[in-house]
Amino acid sequence: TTRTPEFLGIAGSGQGLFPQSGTAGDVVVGVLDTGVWPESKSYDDTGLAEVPSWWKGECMAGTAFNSSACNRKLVGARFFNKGYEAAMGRMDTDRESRSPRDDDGHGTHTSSTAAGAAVSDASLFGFASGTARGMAPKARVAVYKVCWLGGCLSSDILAGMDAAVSDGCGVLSLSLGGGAADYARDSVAIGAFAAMEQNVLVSCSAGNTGPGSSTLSNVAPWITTVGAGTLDRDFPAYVALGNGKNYTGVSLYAGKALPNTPLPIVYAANVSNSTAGNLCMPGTLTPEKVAGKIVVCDRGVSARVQKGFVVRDALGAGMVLANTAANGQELVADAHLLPAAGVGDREGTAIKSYVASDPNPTATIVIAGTHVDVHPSPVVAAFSSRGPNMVTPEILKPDIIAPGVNILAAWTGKAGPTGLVADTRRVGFNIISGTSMSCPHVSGLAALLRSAHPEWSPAALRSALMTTAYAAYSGGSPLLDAATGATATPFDYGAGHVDPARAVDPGLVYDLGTRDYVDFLCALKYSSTMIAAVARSREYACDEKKTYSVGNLNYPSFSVVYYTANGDGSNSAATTVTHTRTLTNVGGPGKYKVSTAFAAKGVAMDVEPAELEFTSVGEKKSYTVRFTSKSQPSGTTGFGRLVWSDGKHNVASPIAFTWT
Amino acid sequence: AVEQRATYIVHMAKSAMPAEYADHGEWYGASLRSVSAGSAAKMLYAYDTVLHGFSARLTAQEASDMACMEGVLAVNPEARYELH
Repeated sequence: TTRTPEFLGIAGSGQGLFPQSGTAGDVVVGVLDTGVWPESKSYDDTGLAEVPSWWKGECMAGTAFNSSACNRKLVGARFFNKGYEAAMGRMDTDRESRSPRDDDGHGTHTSSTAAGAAVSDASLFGFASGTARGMAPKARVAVYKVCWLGGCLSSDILAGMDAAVSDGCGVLSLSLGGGAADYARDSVAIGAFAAMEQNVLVSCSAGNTGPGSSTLSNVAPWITTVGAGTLDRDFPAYVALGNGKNYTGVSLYAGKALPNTPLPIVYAANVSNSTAGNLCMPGTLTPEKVAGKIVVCDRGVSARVQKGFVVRDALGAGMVLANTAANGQELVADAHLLPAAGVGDREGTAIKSYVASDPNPTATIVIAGTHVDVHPSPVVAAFSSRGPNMVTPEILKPDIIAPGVNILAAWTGKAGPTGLVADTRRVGFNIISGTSMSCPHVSGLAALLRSAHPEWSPAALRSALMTTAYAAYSGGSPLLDAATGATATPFDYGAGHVDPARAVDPGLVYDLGTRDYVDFLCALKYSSTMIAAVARSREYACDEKKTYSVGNLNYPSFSVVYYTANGDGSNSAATTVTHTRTLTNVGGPGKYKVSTAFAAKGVAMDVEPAELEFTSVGEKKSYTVRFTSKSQPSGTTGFGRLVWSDGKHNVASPIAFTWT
Repeated sequence: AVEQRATYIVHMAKSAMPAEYADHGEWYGASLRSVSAGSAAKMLYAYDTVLHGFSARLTAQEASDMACMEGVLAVNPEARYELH
């Protein structure tokens, strides 16, 4: 967050796009996470007006946490541990605080990313130095501690959401998830439905189980699902081999440097007593074979920083952490406890090849600090979970991507930057990666949008963020995927990368309300009991005479699914899938024309009407899209984009085609 | 042997509350006691804003009995979520 406001176009003059006072402080972002470290400067309330009178939040006292810890920035702090202690037994208060106190760091990082105050001279050991600030620096923060050292239990999450909505939060940020579950059994989806009904936007992380397909969590259509991308900043480290070859990786190591003279380098698999020794798991390295050497470890299974600890514990001098094919060329920087560099799959393979072929291989590692203006950026993070949506394939998820790689934000004073018990370092800010980090970026941006447009519904806010997102670099080439180095698709980035400067003036929005989502559940053939479990009311019923269609949910994206007719992997005839959408004018009068672009063989698209004219704010106009496809082998996918433009606004929707 | 208890989320139909109860908390408590011999089942939270219902530590049999009660929409076992 010393870089993301600039990367997102909301630093400097970009700040002027949004209110700096008044309604800006009327939005409270509720963050359900591991709690808060209230002493962080990111919760300084200088310059903020009195807390709005309607706010009902509370500052709960507990272990090492006084009710006086809250202020005009941190307006609420509660904790919910009944489910956790019922399941896990009484917590050890030497290890974790029975209070909103953040013992982990994750919650302090996410809440300060969303709405932290500006803090100058922020850095992690000098890396990423600058002014750290939340995306909505004038908004308030309320934290709801629902995650503990043993995880986050749904009974506590629901209690946290119950309190957050009741307190008056306008945006909820949840950087957590479970597997993909039916909406009626997913507590986050159930809590988010009620939040949506009460005009609260719920932003959730998509998950870190990419790049495999169908790995998303938090896919309910009333949730804003956020994937992760890189920003234009890097922390290079150079691995110089004895054969004269140099490879670039990343590192946040800040301690004593390696000697200038090259050191022996070994591959962990060859200095281990374990069959999986290449992974540098605890206790698997043989100190006699490792002492004083640089060890190449493969990424996977255990935490990246723990591998460095294992090498150090075995008396190794340094570590090269090599990506595997699953991570591709994506480089995630870590504050290792010894000189270390993370390298891509290609570089890792080359280094391991050198180690295997040279009888006396040597290397050194040089840490090179912080570089900015790195291109191309953003690139979809390899770890970011991907579509298709397993629960409802007709809803394209994730919705959007935002910065989630190497993000600097506030940190707890209770744990070191690696989170390892052995890490006794304490830092005010830490750099970490995950969709946990991209989610609060969008939560903060939603708070900014809400301050600019307090009358917009959660669906309208999300629509603005999605239809103005970009899926191509400024030169016109499509966004790339770090996992493959190839072009990314809407299954990876949804509508694209968030662009708040454009989202504030989207021209048109796809709005949705409770009844639309209930109709969606009717289309899914939910029973009245299941609908009541999600929507909390038996008053919502499906009309037996009405034909419901999932594809008609007024979503800002399209997911067109052709189901195999013959059951033998083929479709016998051309099939037409029809989606209807309604646009609401939130700009001035304008005549919008549609254009489509798609790269799906054998598909024809027809939009009716092809022009929509709006004369007043709030005016609604509908259109229908017919997608006609000839037979395609099962498993085929294709992608496209539909754009309504009045010459000033481009209201863009991604399209994903699936033949299944 | 002591039967294992686990946490369940019990979804109640708010409008189905019998007239004899003054408020929903009372109804939830009575529903819980009615399935739990000796009132061994413990309520963790009563929810009011994002869900109508409560969470409680129940045996599998108690959860099954609860699911059959009038006014109960669903009884879901607790799930664990992870930070991303």
